[in-house]
Amino acid sequence: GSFGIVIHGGAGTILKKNMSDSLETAYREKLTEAISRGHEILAAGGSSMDAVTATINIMEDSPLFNAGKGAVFTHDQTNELDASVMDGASLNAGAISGVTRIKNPIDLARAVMDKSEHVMLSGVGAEQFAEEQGFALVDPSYFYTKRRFESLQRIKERETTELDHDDKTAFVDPFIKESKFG
Amino acid sequence: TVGCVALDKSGNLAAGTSTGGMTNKRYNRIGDAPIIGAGTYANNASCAVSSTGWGEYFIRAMVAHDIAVLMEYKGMSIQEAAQEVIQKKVPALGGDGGIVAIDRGGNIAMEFNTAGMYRAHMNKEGSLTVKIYK
Repeated sequence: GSFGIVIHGGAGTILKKNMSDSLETAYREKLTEAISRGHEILAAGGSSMDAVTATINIMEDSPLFNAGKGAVFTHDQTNELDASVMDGASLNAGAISGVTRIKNPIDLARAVMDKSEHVMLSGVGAEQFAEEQGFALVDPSYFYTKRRFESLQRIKERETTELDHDDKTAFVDPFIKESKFG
Repeated sequence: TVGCVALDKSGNLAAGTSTGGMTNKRYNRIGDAPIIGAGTYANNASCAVSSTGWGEYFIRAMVAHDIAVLMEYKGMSIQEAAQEVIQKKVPALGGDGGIVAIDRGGNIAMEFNTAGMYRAHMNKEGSLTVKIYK
């Protein structure tokens, strides 16, 4: 049977002129690593859900993307993570929102789908469920990255809310070639 | 935000999305990523979809489910359905962003209305496509 896999790492004002060669290479390499992992699982006859979660784990563990380790900061200087999964065969689904101590949120969303009667859990309750399921909780400082923290500081100065990867956020990226941007 | 959709050898589809949310967000604001039907949807009868974009608009437009039901009820291809929602419906509401999707035949869509989207596709033969810009 046919099989295939597609991934994204976020959309926005991502322009070549604003991207250093080294950063572009880093993104391409990480996307390749992630999708290859999922393809490996599918080629070996593994399930699409296993491929999806293993692939997303790699992107969650990379500071390049706004998920897991590379998460952006809230106004209160915390990292609040959300995730969801859905299985096309059973139409079962799992989702979590607003967690601050789960290293790989997609795995917790899958646990909600597979090991609870619920579809969506949030905040402290979701983390209580995680502990009952044997998830190790990480210290919130695990999610700190200088790049994202500095983005927040600059945005706070302008007191606007931005989507990840948009032009203003991209400008504050230390890899950005154009020094004229703040 | 990151996401993945996959079709396995048994013909089953799955979708997943994970995000750190929005910089400087307040009031426990939640975007589309954890909302089934907006940021994530999968149905063997149509397709699997993962979204990334301005969450409020992707929730209002129920983007992921919309693409799936345009295929299921109106017989659109995955590319037609993705374009209809991402290039017409979402901008009409004022939002922006993109999706990746795959159907039971292994056909895919990587549709976005922003300047760029980090994205990659690998098919059964292992042929790899990695793109960033439009």
